[in-house]
Amino acid sequence: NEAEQSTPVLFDDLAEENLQFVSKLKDSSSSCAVDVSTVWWEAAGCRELCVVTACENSVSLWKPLAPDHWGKVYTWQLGEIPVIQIIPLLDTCNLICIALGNLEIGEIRLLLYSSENDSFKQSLVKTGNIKAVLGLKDRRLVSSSRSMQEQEVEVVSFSETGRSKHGQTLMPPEETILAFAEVEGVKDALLGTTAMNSIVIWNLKTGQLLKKMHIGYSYPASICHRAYSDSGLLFVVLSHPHAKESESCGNPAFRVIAFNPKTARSTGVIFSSLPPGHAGRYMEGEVKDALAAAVLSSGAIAVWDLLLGRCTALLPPGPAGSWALVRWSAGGSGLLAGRGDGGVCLYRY
Amino acid sequence: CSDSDLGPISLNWFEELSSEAPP
Repeated sequence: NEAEQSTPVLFDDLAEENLQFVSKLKDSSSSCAVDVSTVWWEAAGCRELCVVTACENSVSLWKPLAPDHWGKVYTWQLGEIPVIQIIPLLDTCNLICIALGNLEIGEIRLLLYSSENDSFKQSLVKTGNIKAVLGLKDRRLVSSSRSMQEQEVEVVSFSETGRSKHGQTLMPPEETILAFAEVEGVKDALLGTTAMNSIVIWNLKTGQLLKKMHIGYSYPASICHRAYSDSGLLFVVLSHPHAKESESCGNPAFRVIAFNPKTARSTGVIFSSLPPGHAGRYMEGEVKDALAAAVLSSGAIAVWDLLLGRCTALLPPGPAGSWALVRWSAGGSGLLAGRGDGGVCLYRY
Repeated sequence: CSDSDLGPISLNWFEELSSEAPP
C-alpha cells in the first residue's frame, strides 16, 4: 500500500510544519466517500477520537485498534434519501449529526449509541428545504430553511443522550443564508454569509438580527468558515469558490477580512492563494484555527497557514486517484483526506 | 488598518448592536 500513498510536497522552509502520512482506512464494501469526520466516542469507560465515514446510504464509525489500524465499530444503514454531509457537533461525545437529501438537504438525522438498551440508534431532528447547517458549541445545531417565501433560522439543542430540546428561532434576513460560523470571543454571536454576498450577525440568546454588512462584488458567493472578534473588529475567514483569478492576488482560495461591526466598513487582511504555477480552482475545504485545507479542481489537496497567507503543503493526487474531500481532525492537527473511491487517509500536519 | 479606514471602533460592539437592534 505504500506505493498508493501520495507524497506531500512542502512549499517553504518551515521544517516543523509537515504533512506526514499516518494511516489508511480500508473499507472494501464502500464504493464512494461522501464525507468524513471525527467524533469523540466513549465505550466501556474509554473515550477515543474515532473516525466517521459517510457513503450515500450508510455511515460508519471507526475506532483506532493499533497505531496504523482502524476497526469498524458500527454502520448505520440509512433509507432511500442519500447522505450529503456529516455535521460535526463540537465538544460532544457519542453523537453524530448527518444531512440527507437530493442536491439540497431535506433531512437532518442524529446517530447515537443508547446505553439504556445497549443499541445504536438514529433519530430524525428536522425536515424541510434546508439551505445551511452548522453544529455549534454546547450540543446545538443551527439551520436555515426555506418554505415558500419565508426563511426560517432555527437553533436546536440536544441532551447528552441525544434527545432534541425545544428550538429557538432567530430573526431571518431577506437574503438566503448559505453558511454559518460561530464568533469566537463573543459568546452569543453567530455569523452567516448570504447568497447576495452579505454577512449577517445574530444574537443567539435573544434571536435578534444585529447587522448586515456587504462583502463586496469582487468575490461573489463567499462562504464563511470561521469568525473571531478581536480589539473591536470582527475577523472573518471566507472561501471564494467562484472567485476570478487576478494579477495582484492570484487565485484566492481563502481570504481574511476585518469588519467593523459598528460601521459595516471592512478591509481585506490577508489572501491565501493557490500555489504559484499550480493550475486549478478551490473546490471545497475546511478551516481549523489558523489552518485551512482545500481540495483543488486538479485533484490535489492544499494546506495554508492563514496567518502567513501562504500555502505550506500540497498533497498531489496519488496513483489511486484524485482527492475529493479534506477535513481537519477534532483532536490535534490531523488531516483526513478522502478519495472518490471511498479510500480515506489520515495525515499529521 | 486604521480607525479612519473602518470608522470608530467599539470593544463592546456586540452589546451595543444588541441594544440598538429591534427585539
